[in-house]
Amino acid sequence: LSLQESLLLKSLGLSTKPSPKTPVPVPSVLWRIFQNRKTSPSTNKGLEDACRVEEFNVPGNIIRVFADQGHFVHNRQPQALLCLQKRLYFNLSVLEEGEHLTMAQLEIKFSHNSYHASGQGRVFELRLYQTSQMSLRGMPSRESSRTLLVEQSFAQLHKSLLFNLSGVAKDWRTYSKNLGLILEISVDGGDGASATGGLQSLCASIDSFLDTSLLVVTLSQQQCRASRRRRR
Amino acid sequence: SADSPPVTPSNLCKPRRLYISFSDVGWENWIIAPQGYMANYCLGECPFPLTAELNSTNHAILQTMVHSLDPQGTPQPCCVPVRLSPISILYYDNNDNVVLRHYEDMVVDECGC
Repeated sequence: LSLQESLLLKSLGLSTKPSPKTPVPVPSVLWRIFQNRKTSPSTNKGLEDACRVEEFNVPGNIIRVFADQGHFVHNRQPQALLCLQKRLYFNLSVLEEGEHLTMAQLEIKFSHNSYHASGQGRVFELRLYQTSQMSLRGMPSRESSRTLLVEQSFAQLHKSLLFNLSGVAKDWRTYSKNLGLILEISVDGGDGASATGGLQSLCASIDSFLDTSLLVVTLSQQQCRASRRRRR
Repeated sequence: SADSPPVTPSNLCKPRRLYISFSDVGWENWIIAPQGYMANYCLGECPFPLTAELNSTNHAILQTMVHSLDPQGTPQPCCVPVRLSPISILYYDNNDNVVLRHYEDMVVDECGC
């Protein structure tokens, strides 16, 4: 790198010039925020606070969307009513030391809305666990090595579900112990599931489960503090 | 673009057009958007007497006066940015994550003495 280039990268808070290998599509939430900022009227451009994410009302000047790097857990003995069990893992090690995490939001995306008759309103149960100990690959994790974070039922009517995991993500960073999460989705036992046509057909509509991602907002104390001091 | 400074020939202190193209510096494979942006810069004289539109500080008014009396001993005040805007950059990091990053004070909107 030429000296100028490395100094410019440094001023942008980057230690090296990134070299992406398999560029992924830009998440729509980031593109929307980028477009909002770009098209905001020039009259209040100077007034915008680049160190605050208005869309989530949190301090921050860096927003990342991490793709899930986990894998499905295939149980040798299928558990009653369980449609899927997946390990979720988001590699937050790319966050730089001077970045303060201010928000983390998990999105579970389904490939389509279930407004058509077959899936309308079927009720599922979702449980999200924080893993505190690793279990062997493909083996279900033991109860004692995980903490229940979320347990809720939902009717699969929407494209995605959002969960605030700011506390969990801050723990990952503070104790640098990120062992991921376990996601379980099962049929709600209440609606007489066992009486109708078998687990597979009940889980059929949940098969539209597409993917999970974690949106993380951080505040670069180096960039946001220095500029504030200068302005004052 | 709509927010670029007016192009009126003048040697007074004011913003000058400067477009930064990321592809010119070979960054197009990791910066997703924008492809470049109008950064502008300040250039021009701060002559005595300083007029209101030159966004001058009281000290600059004083300095122009002294400069007019003793041009060799005291220089003119500087022409510097007095209002700047942020920009946002979408890019891929080394782990192929998409990052949206906001940077303060990257566009010169107004200059002053």
